[in-house]
Amino acid sequence: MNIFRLAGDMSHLVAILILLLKIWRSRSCAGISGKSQVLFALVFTTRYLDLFTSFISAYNTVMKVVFLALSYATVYLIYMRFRNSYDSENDTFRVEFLLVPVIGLSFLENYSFTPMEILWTFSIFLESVAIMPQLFMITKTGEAESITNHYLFFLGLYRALYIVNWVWRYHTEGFFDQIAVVSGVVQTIFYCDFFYLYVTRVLRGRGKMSLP
Amino acid sequence: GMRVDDHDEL
Repeated sequence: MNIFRLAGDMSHLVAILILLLKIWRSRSCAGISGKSQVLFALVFTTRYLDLFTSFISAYNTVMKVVFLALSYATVYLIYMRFRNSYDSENDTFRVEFLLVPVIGLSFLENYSFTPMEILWTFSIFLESVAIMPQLFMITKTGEAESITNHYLFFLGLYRALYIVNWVWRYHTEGFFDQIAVVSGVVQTIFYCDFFYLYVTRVLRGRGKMSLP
Repeated sequence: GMRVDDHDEL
């Protein structure tokens, strides 16, 4: 554990909480892609199966359980509790275009050809593209509420901090997780355009922003 | 190298 990794995990947690509290307080999930949230729940489910097989640390176990619970709570709020506000007409990204290549790749490129490792790899690859339905939705509707932008900012910050963490771990421990690093870098690139718009528009007080 | 049974990151 290093400070970058911890800060990355905390950014991730803050992002998830921002989204959950936004939906809860406004009693609405307008502008939120339910598809992205289902994909993130799937990411956590397939990655954290090792909760049953290996103990790493109390921190690790607690965070996994918290991420799982929060992601399922978010999906519940969108599709059950506040489903009347769910904007399904604009949440039209074809998820199978992500799932098919990701499933295929996780069978081809993994650390060992076992169900647990293939599912772990699947979760890493899926996480790198899971935000695409949300970004697609923003592009389609032309704008996002500032709170949605804060959510995306902390999600992107989490990814950026994880890269710093990997550089740190490579130099201090010789640790290098090729699958996580390559897909992590790809994932972070998706946020670059968004980061630029966030800094130039949202932080300069316009509140809302639209993607070109 | 890394052990495949030890994914310690979240």
